[in-house]
Amino acid sequence: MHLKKLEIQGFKSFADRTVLEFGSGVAAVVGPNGSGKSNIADAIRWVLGEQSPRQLRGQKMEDVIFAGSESRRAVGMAEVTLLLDNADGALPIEFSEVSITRRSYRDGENEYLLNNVQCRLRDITELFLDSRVGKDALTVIGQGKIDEILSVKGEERRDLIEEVA
Amino acid sequence: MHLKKLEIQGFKSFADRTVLEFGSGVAAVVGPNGSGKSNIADAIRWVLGEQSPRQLRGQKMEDVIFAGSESRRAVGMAEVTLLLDNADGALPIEFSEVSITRRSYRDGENEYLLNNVQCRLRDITELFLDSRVGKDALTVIGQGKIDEILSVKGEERRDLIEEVA
Amino acid sequence: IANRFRQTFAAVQGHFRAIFPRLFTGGQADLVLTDPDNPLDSGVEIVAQPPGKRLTSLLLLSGGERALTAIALLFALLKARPSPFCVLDEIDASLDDANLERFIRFLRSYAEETQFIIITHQKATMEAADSLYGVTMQELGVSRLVSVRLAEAS
Amino acid sequence: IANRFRQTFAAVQGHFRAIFPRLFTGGQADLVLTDPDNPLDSGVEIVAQPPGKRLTSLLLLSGGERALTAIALLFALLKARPSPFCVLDEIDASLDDANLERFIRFLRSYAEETQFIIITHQKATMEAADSLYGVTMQELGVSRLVSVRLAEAS
Ligand SMILES: Nc1ncnc2c1ncn2[C@@H]1O[C@H](COP(=O)(O)OP(=O)(O)OP(=O)(O)O)[C@@H](O)[C@H]1O
Ligand SMILES: Nc1ncnc2c1ncn2[C@@H]1O[C@H](COP(=O)(O)OP(=O)(O)OP(=O)(O)O)[C@@H](O)[C@H]1O
Ligand SMILES: [Mg+2]
Ligand SMILES: [Mg+2]
Repeated sequence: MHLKKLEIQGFKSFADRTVLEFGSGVAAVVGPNGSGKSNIADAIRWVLGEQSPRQLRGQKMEDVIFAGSESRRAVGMAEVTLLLDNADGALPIEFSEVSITRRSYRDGENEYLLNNVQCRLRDITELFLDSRVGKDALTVIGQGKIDEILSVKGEERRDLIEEVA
Repeated sequence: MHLKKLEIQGFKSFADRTVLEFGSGVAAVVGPNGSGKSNIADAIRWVLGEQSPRQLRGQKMEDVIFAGSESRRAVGMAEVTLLLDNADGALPIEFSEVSITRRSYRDGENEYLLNNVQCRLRDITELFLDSRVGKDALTVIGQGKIDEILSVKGEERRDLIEEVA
Repeated sequence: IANRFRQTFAAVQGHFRAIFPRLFTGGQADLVLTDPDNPLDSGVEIVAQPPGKRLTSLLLLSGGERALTAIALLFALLKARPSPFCVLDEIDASLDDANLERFIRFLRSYAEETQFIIITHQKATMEAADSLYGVTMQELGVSRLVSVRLAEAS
Repeated sequence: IANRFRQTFAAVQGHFRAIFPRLFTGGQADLVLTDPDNPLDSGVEIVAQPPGKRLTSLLLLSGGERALTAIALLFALLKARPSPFCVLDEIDASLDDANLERFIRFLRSYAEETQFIIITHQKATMEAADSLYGVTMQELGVSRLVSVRLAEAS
């Protein structure tokens, strides 16, 4: 399994539909301070089911929806889609390509889609259960967070190893 | 008032007597990871009277005394001296040069000297009272600590401004 | 006491309002007393709005924007009451090249009143310094000073 | 369950012991169960000793040594159970040039099993990547992708 594409629209500073296509190996994301790099990391954590606003550097879940800028009005919906190559069958599903989508509206409503078919968050978390990908595993290490592996209590570190088990 | 010289011996990784002479303007301290740069910042905070081991990245005050290395044995005393130019009379004392020294022994004993004459910590803190230099003022901003100005509570930020008042 | 605080607060606030847009090339920032009637008990909130962006909470700022905002406040405090010397440990670590240049220009302009000792891995900061001190552990575990020529530092 | 944990712990511990000295060019590190009899309730402590130094608490390590120790643990976890992809946000920020080179070499060697997306301001990391994605806010407040040629990125 690997990442093929990430589509972001209305999520944080990505007002317009933005598509990142990924190949294998190392992809570097670069750009000036405040341009939206960490927001891409947040988008991946979010589409994988993140429920805590603080993990997304916000105070409420609504903070992920594009709030407007000098030249643009706020939008009503944030949407992120992750397209994964599943040719190796790592995900327990019949498809060779798997897309997961999350949408969130200002009224707090969330929609999840699996290959464009509406589903529940549970269906997505179960899909990734054995794959070692997910919002809690080491899939996304946020800015400044690498030091946390050293500063958390011993029990939390055990949890990290248990995830891997 | 400005810094003329810093002498460090037996403090943290500075086993041998080390002297830094400063001119005016901007002095950059450079070197590989773990070479002892932040230990210099700690030495300045310590000689100005810092009493909290945690502010010096240690667990107990004894952690500031050179603990030995593969090729050296531990030493019994840490000593730091700060030489200040007081030609402008910023410090309320008759001398045009003022040196403050702090020594610490493994039994927890601390000695403070003002122009090579033993004194109390209080004498040093009182000397700096109106000078805006000291362990609590903005004299030393530790590694990773610049973000704290933003993340502390509003009352703590008020304290920062009060100190400046 | 309360009056002195009000005066100092007003001075720091004024400098912060002026320095922030110069560091960010635009935008605006402010310091607000949460309880203006009781200045000695009040909290001080920071409001920061980078250029072209909506006003949002400090939490949503990026790593570099937070560092630059904190640097603006540091310079505002130094402007209100200059400090004879100041030690800064890698405060330039998260800045991109453009923000680093602006920070360095500010540092140079403040260096007439305040003596700075800045620990850094950024080459641009090293080049802007008046003097350079190299620290090394040629003997493992033991720190020592060495003289540094710019070409090899970083 | 307890057996699975013990096996995984032993694997991660073995990898951590092997990776740390390669990243630090010497020294040693270990993972220790604080309560080996009850693995599922036990804490996991990290012991790290850079080359030539006395064994001390993690607190006394420098900023760069802490980052490199955490990176060693991250790679040990990835080695024990490779993850299909991993997003790293400026984990190279506090590394000096020599440690950065070693980190990059490790990243490259792990990139066969794991796809990495790494956010960075370090030129050496950009040069080592297989592909480069530029993010910009030409329209203030609105992020957009741009194609990047290496000479202008940072
Ligand atoms: N809901 C939102 N609507 C509009 N803009 C937002 C929203 N949430 C965050 N932002 C903006 O995104 C910007 C931060 O982006 P991000 O943290 O991704 O920057 P970055 O590229 O990682 O920068 P750095 O290099 O400094 O870490 C902030 O300026 C913030 O105002
Ligand atoms: N009491 C002590 N005795 C001997 N060595 C010590 C003592 N206290 C700290 N050290 C050593 O000092 C080193 C850390 O130095 P310091 O934090 O100054 O590095 P640095 O140059 O700031 O590095 P970086 O660029 O990574 O921030 C550690 O390796 C630690 O073991
Ligand atoms: Mg960022
Ligand atoms: Mg340091």
